[in-house]
Amino acid sequence: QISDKLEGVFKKLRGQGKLTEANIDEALREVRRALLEADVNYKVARDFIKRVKERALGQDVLKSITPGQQVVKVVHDEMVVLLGGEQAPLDLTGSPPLVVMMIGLQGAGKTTTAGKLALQLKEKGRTPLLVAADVYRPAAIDQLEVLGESIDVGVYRAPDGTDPVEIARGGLELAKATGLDTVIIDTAGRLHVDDERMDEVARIKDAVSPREILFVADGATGQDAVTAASAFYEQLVFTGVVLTRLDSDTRGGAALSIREVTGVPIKYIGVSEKPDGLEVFHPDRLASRILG
Amino acid sequence: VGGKPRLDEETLEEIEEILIQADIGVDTSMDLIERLRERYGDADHEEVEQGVFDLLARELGSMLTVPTPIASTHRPTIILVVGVNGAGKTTTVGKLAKRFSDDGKKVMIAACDTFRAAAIDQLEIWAERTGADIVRHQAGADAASVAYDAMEAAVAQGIDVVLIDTAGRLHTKVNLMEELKKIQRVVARTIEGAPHETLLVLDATTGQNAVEQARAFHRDVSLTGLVLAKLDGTAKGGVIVAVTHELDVPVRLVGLGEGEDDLQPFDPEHFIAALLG
Ligand SMILES: Nc1nc2c(ncn2[C@@H]2O[C@H](COP(=O)(O)OP(=O)(O)OP(=O)(O)O)[C@@H](O)[C@H]2O)c(=O)[nH]1
Ligand SMILES: Nc1nc2c(ncn2[C@@H]2O[C@H](COP(=O)(O)OP(=O)(O)OP(=O)(O)O)[C@@H](O)[C@H]2O)c(=O)[nH]1
Ligand SMILES: [Mg+2]
Ligand SMILES: [Mg+2]
Repeated sequence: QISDKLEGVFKKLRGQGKLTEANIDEALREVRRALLEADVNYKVARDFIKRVKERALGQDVLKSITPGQQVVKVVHDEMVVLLGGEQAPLDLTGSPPLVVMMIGLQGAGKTTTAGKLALQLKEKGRTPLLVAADVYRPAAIDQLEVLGESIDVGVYRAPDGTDPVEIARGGLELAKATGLDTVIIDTAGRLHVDDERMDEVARIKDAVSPREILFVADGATGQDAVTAASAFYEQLVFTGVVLTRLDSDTRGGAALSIREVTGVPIKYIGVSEKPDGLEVFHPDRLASRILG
Repeated sequence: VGGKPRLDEETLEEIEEILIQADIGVDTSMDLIERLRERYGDADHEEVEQGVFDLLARELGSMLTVPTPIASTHRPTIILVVGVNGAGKTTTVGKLAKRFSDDGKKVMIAACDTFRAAAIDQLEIWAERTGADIVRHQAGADAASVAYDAMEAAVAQGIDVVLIDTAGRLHTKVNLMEELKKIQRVVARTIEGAPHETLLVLDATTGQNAVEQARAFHRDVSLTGLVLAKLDGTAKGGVIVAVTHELDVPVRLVGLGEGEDDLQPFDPEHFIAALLG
């Protein structure tokens, strides 16, 4: 427990008389260690600790009778601010059909999240259409169809060999023609260092002008979260982040890294494999989890 | 590293940054830094320059178990593939099927992911691509029953290697880990010494949670090897240093892409060189 650790640090320092800035540094080293163990990116953790130190000193922590608790409070509050303060909803403004595009690395949880999102939107009274634009992964289209079937949402697919950009266009056209108001495009997992694949997804964006582009990432991602997120952001300027598999015991520091480096809000978290396993993101809950 | 007459704190910080950003983890990084400080704290410039890299490479190397090839002398050799959701298990099974087929082995795939949408379809495509047989039931069937049928069929048909694909599961889900233990028990009862290999597939982009994943899977189904998938990305996969050091389970293979030939034996030297950049 980070608060216990810090109390321990300050107890030890108390005996030396008045607290000094160096004492705060020692406490913050414990915090930094906790952040790194939680997979927060190295540079993000360093910059974050600098800001926390300024705030802590500004708040007269040195004069407090419970400096450990106070430092934890500053850290927690600063983290909540960084993670986005309050919840950021999906942007559904504009005339229908609106397009939502899922992007991310291989295995992040895009297809499953597309299904979860479709179910949520349907329960809110919208009429979603799932679009199967992953032409590479074996049975990816079947996977989306099975999901669509299980939640009674239509899935648009095109014959083998159709270009993903054409599939996206076709899905949008079908939605327009049949009066469906939301198009959710599932794309193939791809590496940010695969220029051809990154170019493909940029072309899909140009073709259908999504209202929301959701970067889907595994909640257990380590230091690489920053590299991948920045590269995807540079290419696509995504508008929201979904962190999946947070039903595991991973601390989720990737959330802080991705948010800090791209400035994009985390909109949802995945908390189970089932179609109802999508929750709106709560910054304070994740902050407590990262701090352990 | 360098330009200074000794291994100063600034240089040690730079090294710490490299190690942490490679997902080596705080404890392991601090251990390595401490060893460097002891060994080179007062050394002169030239000795430090070359020494630091060599020492790090040597220390990292000593924490990695020497990989041995996958057991394939039993007939049939049973290989159980496990791991959390999305790690790369099914694709690794496909690649292994190709590898063994290329070696002239008769391969069978057991479709024991009976849960996830189109998991069996995905595996059927891999079986077709690689010329492997496949044993499958309908979606929702009992995974252990599929395993049992595959074992019987493998013996009856003179199969050389059986690759068992299992559903992704979080190590924190007790009921799912129990299901996995049951699959392993059924396999063990049906074929002497099986499974001959139990491979945990780890996604190279995973952070420190990979240590917990490996601990939990090792405790529940006794791993014989790791597969580090998606190493063709930018993630360094440094978390396997702590995993192999703690559990003494070797990394046997690395996944370097989505194609059937994108699987290679783990090369510790190459891995360490890439990690240290
Ligand atoms: N426990 C849990 N599992 C999840 C969650 N989201 C997705 N999964 C599982 O993670 C695995 C990968 O999910 P997919 O939706 O296939 O991932 P993807 O990004 O579409 O994968 P690619 O298309 O291959 O890039 C599947 O086994 C899903 O059931 C979640 O929030 N919790
Ligand atoms: N770039 C790259 N992608 C990989 C590699 N291994 C697997 N993938 C991709 O990762 C995604 C997930 O792979 P799967 O084989 O479906 O993973 P899984 O562990 O079987 O997933 P679940 O069964 O849902 O738990 C797919 O898009 C694969 O093509 C690899 O070594 N490199
Ligand atoms: Mg997918
Ligand atoms: Mg699979």
